[in-house]
Parts: sequence; structure tokens; C-alpha cells
Amino acid sequence: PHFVVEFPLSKLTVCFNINGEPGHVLRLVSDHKASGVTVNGKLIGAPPPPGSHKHQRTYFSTITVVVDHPKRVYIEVTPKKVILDGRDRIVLPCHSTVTVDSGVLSVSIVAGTNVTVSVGGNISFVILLHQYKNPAPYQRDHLGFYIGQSKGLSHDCHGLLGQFLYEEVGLAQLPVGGEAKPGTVLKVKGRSVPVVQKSRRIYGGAQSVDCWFARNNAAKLIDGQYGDYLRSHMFDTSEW
Amino acid sequence: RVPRQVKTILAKETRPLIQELSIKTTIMSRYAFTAVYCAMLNRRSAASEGVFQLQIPANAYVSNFTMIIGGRVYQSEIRPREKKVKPEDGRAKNKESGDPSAEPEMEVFKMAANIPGRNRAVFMLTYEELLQRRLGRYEHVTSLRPLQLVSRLTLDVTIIDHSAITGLEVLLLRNSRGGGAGTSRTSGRPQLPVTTEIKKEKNMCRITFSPNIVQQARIATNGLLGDFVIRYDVQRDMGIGDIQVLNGHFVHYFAPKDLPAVPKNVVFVIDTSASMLGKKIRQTKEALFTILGDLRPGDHFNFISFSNRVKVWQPGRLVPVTPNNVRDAKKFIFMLPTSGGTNINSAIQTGSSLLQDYLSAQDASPNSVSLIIFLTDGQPTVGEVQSVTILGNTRSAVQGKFCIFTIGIGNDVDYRLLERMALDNCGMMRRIPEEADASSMLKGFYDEIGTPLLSDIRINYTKDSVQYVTQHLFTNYFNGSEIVIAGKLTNQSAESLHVQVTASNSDKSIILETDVPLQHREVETENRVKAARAVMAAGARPPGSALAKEFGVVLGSILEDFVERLWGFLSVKEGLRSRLRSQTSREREDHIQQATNLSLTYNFLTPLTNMVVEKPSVLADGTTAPPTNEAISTGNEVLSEPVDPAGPGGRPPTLSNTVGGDEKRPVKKSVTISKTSADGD
Repeated sequence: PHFVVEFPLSKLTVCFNINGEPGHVLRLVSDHKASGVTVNGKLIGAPPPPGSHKHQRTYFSTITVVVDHPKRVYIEVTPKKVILDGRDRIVLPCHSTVTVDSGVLSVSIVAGTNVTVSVGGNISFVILLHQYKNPAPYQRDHLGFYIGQSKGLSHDCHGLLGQFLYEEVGLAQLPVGGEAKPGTVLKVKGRSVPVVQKSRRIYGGAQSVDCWFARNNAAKLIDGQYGDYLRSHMFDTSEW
Repeated sequence: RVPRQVKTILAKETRPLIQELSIKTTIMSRYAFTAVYCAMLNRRSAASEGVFQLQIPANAYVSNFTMIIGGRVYQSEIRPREKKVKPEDGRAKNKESGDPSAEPEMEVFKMAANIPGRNRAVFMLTYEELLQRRLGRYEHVTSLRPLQLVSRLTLDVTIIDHSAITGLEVLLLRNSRGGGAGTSRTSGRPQLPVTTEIKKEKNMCRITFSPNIVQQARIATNGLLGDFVIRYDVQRDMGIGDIQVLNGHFVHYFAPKDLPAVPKNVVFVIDTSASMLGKKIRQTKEALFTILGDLRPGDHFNFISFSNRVKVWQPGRLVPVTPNNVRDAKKFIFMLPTSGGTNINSAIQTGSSLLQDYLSAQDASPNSVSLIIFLTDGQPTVGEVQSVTILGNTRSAVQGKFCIFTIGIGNDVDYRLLERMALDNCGMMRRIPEEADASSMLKGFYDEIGTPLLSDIRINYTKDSVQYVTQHLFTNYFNGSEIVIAGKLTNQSAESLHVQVTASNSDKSIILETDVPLQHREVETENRVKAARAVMAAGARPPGSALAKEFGVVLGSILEDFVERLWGFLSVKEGLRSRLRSQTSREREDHIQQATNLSLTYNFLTPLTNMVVEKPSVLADGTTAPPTNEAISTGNEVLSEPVDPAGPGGRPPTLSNTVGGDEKRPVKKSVTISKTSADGD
């Protein structure tokens, strides 16, 4: 999947890819102790399009949101259905529009379009449903994960997306010297990450965003390495 | 060829598509409930504006409007309308009167809402009206103008009545309106309503019109199908009429038949100012020629033409209807010139003194009915031009001895003046639109009032058994019309209600009396409601969505209170009329308060109330933003004005399909998606 991180304070948008392997579970957001929210995403693979020399594609096939407060609720979203596991288990098809509201937690499905998970009024995630009517072999029904509102997430929030919520970044030009090519670096958390300008399509292709792209599975951009974000199962809530 | 055209039209359509439009009407003893269900689909990925637009009869009151967009329910709320500064020209919307005859035939209800990309929106509307009997029939009109071709279009009208239904007519689809004067003539090319099913029994009939998309395209590719018109009457007798009782309320329909006509003394006061030149005067003359032929032997008549000056055809008298008089009158009408301004005050004064003199000279039959038929196409421009003074002068001249019926042609008329003049003097006002066939409308209006059957009608019910009875004293009862009275029963367990009708006929006074067995009548009415509900349940047509059917069920539940709602409807109309007639501001305020309270009780969108609808806003990315409110008022067109969403008494939207939550809990602020995301490869 490709990741886009918006830094509103710095007025910058950064993007990166995490290729991963089918079956990997990636930690996207982790704020287990403070707000009690954890988000994981599971990857599936698909062959590259014919004629392309790229390696296989990966998509999110399942996204889980675990909410701990006031009581533990597991929300599992796939392109076909949403499963809410709390005191009762509710399975909702994605092809119909429905809102499930239980006070603090609200799950709203807009038929075949998106699923919005809202926690406590100041945390919300929007999961886009990408469904193909006649998919090519390299296309798989998959999900897109977007942060709607993050005010309720704490400064200790982590995960591939969560770690950037309260960060500020800056851009700098690499000095030109010897054979080295001139380039741009992103200053984040005291680290310098080489970036190039790219464009990414978001919201299911509805919009295009210009961003600074960090290569190599976001090496140096993210804390640790991408492997550190792999979790053993979908409902893992262990801290960073 | 047409199916191919349809395919192309649908492919090119950029607006959200109306997938389903279902209009269900149940007419329960002349009280018509209509539920409209409209489902729209936004096929595009970006948000798009869906417009729900419907023409509803001007006589009807909207009683509910609901939208479901993006899974959320946006419920309307009726609130009292805030006082506004009167426009300087003093003109008011005609609906202010509450007099249905004064209103244009149709009003437009319009609501636009943003529909998120690849999403559906559902609009649901209910409105209610009391069908009026004119020229011996009830007419129900449904506007079928969805403005695009609709995949599933269904119109379903069920008529249920205590009396046997007679003379049912389903007319050709009417493309444009000839006017509401009860005339049957229409302009525009009528279209055959294809696929119309009519099922008729003695007390019930059901009409279903469901053209498929190709059949719609054959009528009009732009979705302007026309008006679906149903006319019918019910069997009636000479007695006190039909009384129906339900849940502590009663309604009394009085329209006796086989009565001899009462002779009338009529003065026609015709505007011949310069603006009448051309089509207006030509059509007026045509109508008057026909009307002259329809005068009865016992009638007396005269003509007054007015512009700057007033001219009386036969000064100082009313002449009997004889072949010679009719011939001379035709000659006078034929020779009428048009020039000058409009001296309404003098014309009315002259007409009034003519009638007063005739009545006081003891030439007139003691039980005859006297009336002035006044026609103009403009505002007063010569002589007295102040409306208040003209109205005062008219009241003084008439002294309650006769009635004034007013007709306005075109857009330049001071309809408020004509309306007040008619209301103050036991008459009616009728408007003839600029482009309408004035000849047939004028003739139609005359036909409505041309045959008085009773005068000074007083309807009384057992003292202390009823309260809040609507108007029960009437100056005249005309052939082909109907008097409807409703009220509350103070003692529901009483065995019977004594009803007494007193009136004057051509040569005698009439007293009709009877004891109505209340319990028996209540059971009868309940049975009909049950029958109506059964019909509606059986009529859940396969193409209709579950929600549409559910909406039909809501309609069914409204039926159970139809007598009470009818009483509320009549009381609001009466309150609006009384407000216009009130002489003091205190009296006016009381009528306003009373009518407003009733409108709020029965959730009617009236001239005294606003309908506040919470609307979703959609961001560029297709997500919903915090909702905003919009207020709808009555008028010829919808007046939309944004109101403060956080205003006092603001009602939060309810959630659809809420599971495990409190439905009344306010919805949290909608989310905006940031770019921070992890998405497809």
C-alpha cells in the first residue's frame, strides 16, 4: 500500500510505500494506553499487471480497529462486511447503508462506499471500500484507511501513521559537492530523509496530492524499520 | 427507436437519477392524504446536488418531509413563522387567505441536497387536502413532472367513501393548466395515460398508473408528463347529509340534491379599462354571451362597465330575463369599448346601489339571492385608490344584503383587495392566470355560483354535545358544491347527536332534522378506515422498495385520525380567513395564534409556519460535513432561507437503523477525511 502523511503545521505532505508480504499485519495506529484505540491492517497480494516489471502488488484486505474504552470492542472491516464484536456480535454487509451507534462508538456504513468508525466524538477513521465489478487478475477488492479526526489520539500515539500526528517536519536542500547529485531531505524527528517529489492519488482516485516521497519502505522516516510494525494477529494491541 | 433514445438520455443524464418515484394517495371521504417517495442515485464518484421537486395542490398542506442521505435521516420540523416586516406594496401571497379558490392551482415544493458520490438519497413527503366539490364533482390532481425519466414510476390513488362513488373519470394526462375554476377545458396536447389500471367497487376504487421508462419517453422525454386528473362524485340524497364520527370528532358533508333553483338578482360589473384590450375583453365577452344564455327565467340582471367612468346598461333597475332583454344585453356587451383607467370604487358603489334600490323597491322575490359578479384585470387607478377605503365603502354599501364574487385576470390585479372584498361580503374570489383561457374560466366560475339552491343556511348540533365547530352559518348553497363542517364531540359516549339544518328555498323555509346514532356511525367509519388500510397493505406493489412500503404504512396510520385531521385542516383554513376579516389587531392576533397552534398540532406547513429541514453538506471528497438547516415556507414557489443550525429548538437529525443506541441522542459532528492515509497500491 501507499501511505500519505499530512503535516498541517508544516504544510507538507509526505508519502511512502510499504510493500510487505501477503498475510502481513501492519500496525497503522496505536494509542492503546491513552485513548484505547489500535488499528491494524492485513495485506493481500495480487500479481503485477501484464507487461509490468514490478513485483506483486499488496493491498489491505482487512482493517481492524480495537477500542478499549469504555469496554473492549473489536471492529473488523473487509470489503464485503463489517463485524462488530462487543457484548454482542453484529455482522453488517457493506452493500447497505447502516449506522450502528452505541454511545461512544459509532460505525456508519455508506453502501459500497465507505465505513466510518467514530470513537468518542473526537477520533474517527474512514475506511474506503474499493470493490471491482469485473476485476482483472491483478485487481483485488481492498480497503483504504484514512484518518478523519485525530484530536482524541494522544501524543504517545504510534504506528505507521499514528507516529506523525503531532510531528513537525522541515525540508532542506542537500549540499551539492563532488559527484553527489543535488537533492531534498526531509527533517523529521532529528533525522534527515532523502525525498523526491511525487504525486499520489487518494480517496479512490478522486483526488491527486503532491507529496515528498521517501523510498525504501520509508527507511529513516518511520521510527525503526517497517518490520517493527508487523503484528502477529489482527487484534494485537501491544504497544510500540 | 424510443428505447434507444431512452438509453441515450439516461447515459447523458448528469443529475442524480431518480430510481423510484412512488406517489400514493388515499382519499378517505374527500380527505386526501398523499405520500411521495423518491429515491435518487448519484452515479458519479463526486458529490452531486439532487433536487426533489414536486408540484402540490395549493389547497393542500404539507405535513411531513424527510430525507435520508448517506444513511442519516433528516427529519423536517414545523415551527411558527417569525413575524416579518410587511412588504411596502402591501401585497401578500394568496395562500395567506386560506381561501382555496383564491389560490393558484399548484405550488412547487423544492428541496435540493448534496448526495455523496455513488450514494443514494431518499426524499419522502406527505401532504393533505380536503377535496372541494365543484360543479358536482371532486377533482384530484397529481402532478407527474419528475423532470427526468424514472425507472420505477408509480401513481396509486385509492378512493374510499361512505357513499357510493359515481361518475369516476380518469382524464387524459393534462400538459398545462387551463385554470382552477372547475372548468374541464385545458390547453396543451393531452396525452393518454398508458398502463392505467382502474379497479372500481361500490364504495372504493383504485387507480394505478405506472408507465415504464419507455412509455414515459413516449409521452415526454424531459419527464414533464403532466397532471393526472381524477374526477368523481358520490351518491347523495335530500337528507341532512353524511355525518362521520371517529375518535371524538365528527365531520358533516351537506350537499342536498333535487332542490329547485332560487331566483337570483345579478349585476355583472365588468372592467373595460385600456389594459383589457385584446384577448382579455374578447374572452370576457365570449363568456358573458354564454352566461346570458344560461340565465333562468326567474332571474333579474344588469350590466355595468367601468374604466375611468362607470356606465350602467339599464340605469336604475334590474331587468327580467326575457329574449328581448338578453338580445339587448348582448348588443351592449358586443359594443363595449376599452379605454382609460380602473375606477373600482365607483363601479362597486354603482353596482351596490343598483341592487340595494332593486331590493328595497319590493320588486324582488323575497327569497331570491342577490349577487355582484365583479371582474377586473388591474389595480384601482382612478377615483379612490386606497384599498382600505374601497373595502370600507363596499361594506357600507352592501350592508350584508348581497354577496360579491370577484374575478381577477392576469398579473396586475390587486388580488388581496379582491379577496378581502369577497371575504367581507360572503363571496369568493377567483384568479384567472394571464395565459389561461379566460372565457372558459369565467364561464366555469359562473356555473359554480349560477344556481343557488338554498340561502341563509344554519346548521346546529345538540347544545353541549359539540365544541369547536367550524363555520356552520352559510349565506348560500350553490348547486354542485358542498358544505363541510367538522367539530369535536364533548361526550363521546352519547348515543346520538341531534342535527338541525334550517335554510330558505325559493318560496319557503326548510328545516331538516335528524338524530345521528354516534356509536353506529363510529363503527361504520372505523370499518372504512380498516378497509382503506387493507387496500393499502394489499397494494404494496412489487417494484416498491421496502422503505416505500413502510412509508405507505405510515400513511395508513395517519388515516386512523382522518376526521380529527380534517377538523384541524378546516379550522386552520377558517382561522386564516378570520384573520383577514378581523377588524382589530387584537382579534387578528387571536386568530393568528389559534391557527398557528393548530398548524403545529397537526404538523401543517401553512402560511403561519415554516418547515425547517436539516440538510447535509457534502465536501469535495464526498464526505458529509456538519448539517445545515433550511426553512421552507408556503407560497407560489418555495422560499428557502438558511437558518441558524444551532438556533433555539433545533431538532437534531435521527439516525437510521440505529442499533443499540438512543435514537434521540444528537448526532455527533460529521467527519472530514484528512489526507493521512494508507491506501491501495
